[in-house]
Amino acid sequence: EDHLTVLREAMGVMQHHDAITGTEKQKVAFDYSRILHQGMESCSVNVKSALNQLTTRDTDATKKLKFSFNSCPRLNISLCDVSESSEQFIITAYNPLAHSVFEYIRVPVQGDSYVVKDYRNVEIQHQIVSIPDTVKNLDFRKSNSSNELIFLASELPPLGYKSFFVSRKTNYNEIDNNTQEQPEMPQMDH
Amino acid sequence: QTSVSIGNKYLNVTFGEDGFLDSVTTEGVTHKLTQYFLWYEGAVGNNREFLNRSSGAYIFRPNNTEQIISNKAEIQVVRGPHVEEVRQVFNSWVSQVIRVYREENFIEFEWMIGGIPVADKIGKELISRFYSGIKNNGTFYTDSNGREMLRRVRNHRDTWNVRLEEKIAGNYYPVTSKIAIEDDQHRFSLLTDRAQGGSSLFDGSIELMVHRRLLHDDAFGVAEALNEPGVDGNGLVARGKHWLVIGKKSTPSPTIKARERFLQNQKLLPNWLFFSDATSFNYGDWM
Repeated sequence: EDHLTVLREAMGVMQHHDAITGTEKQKVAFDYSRILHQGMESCSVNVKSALNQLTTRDTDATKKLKFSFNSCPRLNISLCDVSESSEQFIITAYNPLAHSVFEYIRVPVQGDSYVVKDYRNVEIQHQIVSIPDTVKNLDFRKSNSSNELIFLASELPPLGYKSFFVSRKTNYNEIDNNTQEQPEMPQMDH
Repeated sequence: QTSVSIGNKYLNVTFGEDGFLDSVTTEGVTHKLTQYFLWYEGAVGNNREFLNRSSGAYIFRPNNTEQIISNKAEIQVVRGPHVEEVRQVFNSWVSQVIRVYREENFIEFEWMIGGIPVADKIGKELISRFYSGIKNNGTFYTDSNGREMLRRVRNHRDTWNVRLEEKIAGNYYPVTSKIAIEDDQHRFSLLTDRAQGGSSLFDGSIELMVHRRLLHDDAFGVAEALNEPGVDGNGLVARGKHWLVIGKKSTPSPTIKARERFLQNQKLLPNWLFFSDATSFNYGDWM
């Protein structure tokens, strides 16, 4: 409750029109950012705890698997510490809507050869695109990533989640014989 | 030197030799559709006079001049199995990526503006303006506080006779998440990722304000010019998205309005993405 209240109080402060419209003094704008960031960080403790209960079964094999579930608030400038620096990482997408959705997930990466798998050991087709020079050259964007990895997260269940395992290929000829082929894309009418 | 197109099974988007958006083909109909970035010069007024205040944080008051950012866009085309995109660079501080995803029935515009240069001592308010062939007769629709779409009529107020002194600002309305125009047959809407100001100043056009940097206070209380420094002191850089939906009004379910609504849901209540480092265990354990 204490963690949640930090964000509740921040949201209370953000009800003021200055917090939304840009009619505040610059130093106040910085302070709003600070308050909101602290609220989000505080709540992330609850989110990690909840997701760890949802995603792991209490068996001997999974007891040791506790995930960090980091957010990447700077994805809008193609920055994410985990996806850029890890040789393998997991992306978990939680769908807050009451109907199934699909989404093209787009994350910055350093390499140009990856394998994306879902929870059924099915390899997901992906695409690597370079980050536009105009973004790469932003002075304040400190990053070594030069590409973005794109794949389709299909059929994310209502009020549920799906996770994807992403690993960087070290050898272009590496073939995983256990991997199944991606099934035909289902018709995705809403 | 040649025109370029990107697309999927729903849409084909064409760009002219100048690098600008030229047309969109969908449902067997080709819509002439162009898009430009322009800027209005912020008015510099005398704040002692109520009707002659400067453009500032509280009020948008252009001095009735508009300038196009660039007459030509340098473009780069990226194609792949999931997304096709055209990257436009207009100058050193305005660029955009236009995307069509394989399974999506909309066009994504990811714009990046800033830091807006002000060495010429001119405050600038930047807009993204689209021109289409839709005959909307001065009527357009904006949402209000995200609750409902309200009908707006250019140079008109529903409850009194109005004669606008400021033809641009007087026709701007808040756009919380959507602005749209339509005629008997077709509808064209833009969805935003944040609240912005918008209007339809000409028949067939929609414009949204994407960034502004002003050098004078408007004397409504903040006592500062809207001149955000950004990280490096050269002005704030803004990056955001618009999603464009265009098509026939009379289509079998889902209708174009229903498509807009689903898209709004997905964009405004997006999936939460979480990232976990997995270097300490293998895929088998995780599976």
